[in-house]
Amino acid sequence: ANTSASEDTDYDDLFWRFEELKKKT
Amino acid sequence: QETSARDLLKEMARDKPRLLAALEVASAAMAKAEEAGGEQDALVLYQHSLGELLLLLAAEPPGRRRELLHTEVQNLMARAEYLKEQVKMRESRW
Repeated sequence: ANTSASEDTDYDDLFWRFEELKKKT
Repeated sequence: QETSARDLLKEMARDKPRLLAALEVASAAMAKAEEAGGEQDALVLYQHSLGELLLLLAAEPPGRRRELLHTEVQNLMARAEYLKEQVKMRESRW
């Protein structure tokens, strides 16, 4: 809510990468 | 420079035990990754700390601490991804 659109996009990207990271190697 | 930013973030996290704890787990992950055969344990620790830090980042109000936390999360993510690639490559060789 307190973030700009680019920060939101960046956060989404980080979250997506985190989900990928959690997948089994 | 990376270390001093991390130290500063820890300093600024003194009133946030949850953030401090997650940063400690991240430090443990980095130390574990340096150990021979510690990669899998390090990955688990990275996942644990990143899950927590992402939640905390989402809740953090704009300001210096948020910027530092954001940088730290990106940093840790890159380290964890690199480590996972290393593990994957080694497993595919067997």
